[in-house]
Amino acid sequence: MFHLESVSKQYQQGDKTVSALDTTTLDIQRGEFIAIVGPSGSGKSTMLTLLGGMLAPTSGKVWFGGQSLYDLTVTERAELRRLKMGFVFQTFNLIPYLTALENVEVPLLLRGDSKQNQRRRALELLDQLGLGDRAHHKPNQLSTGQQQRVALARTLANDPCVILADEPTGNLDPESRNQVLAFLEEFHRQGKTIIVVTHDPEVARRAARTWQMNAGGVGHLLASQTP
Amino acid sequence: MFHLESVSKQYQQGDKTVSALDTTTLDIQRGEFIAIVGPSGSGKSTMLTLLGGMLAPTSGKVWFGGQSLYDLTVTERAELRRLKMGFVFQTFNLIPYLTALENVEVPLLLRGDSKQNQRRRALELLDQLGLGDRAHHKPNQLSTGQQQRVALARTLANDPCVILADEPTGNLDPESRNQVLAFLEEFHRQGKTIIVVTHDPEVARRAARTWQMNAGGVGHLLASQTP
Ligand SMILES: Nc1ncnc2c1ncn2[C@@H]1O[C@H](COP(=O)(O)OP(=O)(O)OP(=O)(O)O)[C@@H](O)[C@H]1O
Ligand SMILES: Nc1ncnc2c1ncn2[C@@H]1O[C@H](COP(=O)(O)OP(=O)(O)OP(=O)(O)O)[C@@H](O)[C@H]1O
Ligand SMILES: [Mg+2]
Ligand SMILES: [Mg+2]
Repeated sequence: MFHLESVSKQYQQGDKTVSALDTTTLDIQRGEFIAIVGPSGSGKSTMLTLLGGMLAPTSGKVWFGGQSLYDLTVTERAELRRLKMGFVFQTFNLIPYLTALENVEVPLLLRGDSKQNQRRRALELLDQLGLGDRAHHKPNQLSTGQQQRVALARTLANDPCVILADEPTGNLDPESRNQVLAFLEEFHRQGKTIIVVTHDPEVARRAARTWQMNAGGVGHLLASQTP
Repeated sequence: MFHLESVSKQYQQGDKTVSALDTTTLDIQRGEFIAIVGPSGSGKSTMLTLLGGMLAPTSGKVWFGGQSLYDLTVTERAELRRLKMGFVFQTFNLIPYLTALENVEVPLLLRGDSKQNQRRRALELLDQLGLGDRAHHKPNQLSTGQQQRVALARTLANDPCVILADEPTGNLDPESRNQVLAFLEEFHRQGKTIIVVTHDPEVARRAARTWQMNAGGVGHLLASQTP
């Protein structure tokens, strides 16, 4: 499904070069559940954003479903993302002037669902994530962990075939985290491809494979694990 | 040091009332290390912000060093915070147009330190938190966990006698988290009062006492623990 072909990312910081992702080649199969782990600053968000079509590599190609993502136009890439990918950002990126419910409805609106279906689907997701009674709160009327779960609900709303989640449980207590994990595992069982960046060994444990990153964006696959 | 006297916080949501903190009475001694734990949305950030003089309660009084915080003027309260408290926000609140180093220097600048001392002190803190080579990056040129550590460094910069930290390790891998915890424990040994909100049982374990919160902001002290 994804093929990273000698992909790397550097930033220029004055006269210094920062290596965010070292030259990387990796295949991610359709329907796989893979975790990306590593220390803070090791390049996990960089790798996920490259995969998600939102950050052009300095070198190499990112293939998704047979297409070279960064050889498409910005519009083509955005359209492909809208149809196929759900991205949970590490800092949520909720729309501040919309309620939790309206935030979750946005992808459904773009999909052209009936207003009634949108509302029903969005409420169902919020409910399953323990936010049923917070549907009409705006982001600044929610706790941080509640905002994180709204971001997840929005990602799942239009049923994307690929879910890319950046630290989806970082602000959650163990119980809420397990709720989110159960969700991701259920989506995985339905055949979706799940790529999760996480610091939590408990989350990584649920994946079939783990890509371990280290300082400078150097990565490798860990020895095979049984989930 | 702190005395919460029948303190509560409610929000009006249309015709509904949301209880963020249930009526709470609690003493926190000078030099204590206390953890506040509980599920997402249970009122932890609310409690910490009330203690930190940044959110007026709906009822009751918050006493700090013998003064009723919310009977002071806004200016008096801000000054007391500046002199005595260090607050690590759950969403960091870094100044986006300043570098990591400049962000950490801000409280030192307000303290009137010499420019040379400011720079030295700030660099030392960043270095101890593993960010020595990121000093000249702006927040958007840092990973999320790196931003979190800059927020911590800024809090510690002017050596406050009370540290209030809201989820200071939520975005950190186990190793970075242990580095931060070692820092907090060192500050505690120097006689500082540490109040940490956390989802991480490993973090709570290091505190002498734990205040457990539940939905609706209802809290109680857990049976005594040995750190
Ligand atoms: N715009 C930029 N300019 C310079 N350096 C950058 C920029 N963006 C990121 N970096 C650096 O690239 C490295 C990788 O960043 P990335 O956000 O991918 O890390 P991460 O593994 O997601 O970290 P965390 O676990 O803290 O979220 C970091 O060391 C960071 O300082
Ligand atoms: N401005 C507001 N209006 C209405 N409700 C609010 C407002 N701010 C917070 N709340 C509600 O108050 C409750 C407590 O919020 P708080 O941020 O203290 O939770 P928390 O324990 O810190 O959660 P987390 O672990 O997710 O950070 C939440 O259920 C939240 O929805
Ligand atoms: Mg990251
Ligand atoms: Mg909180």
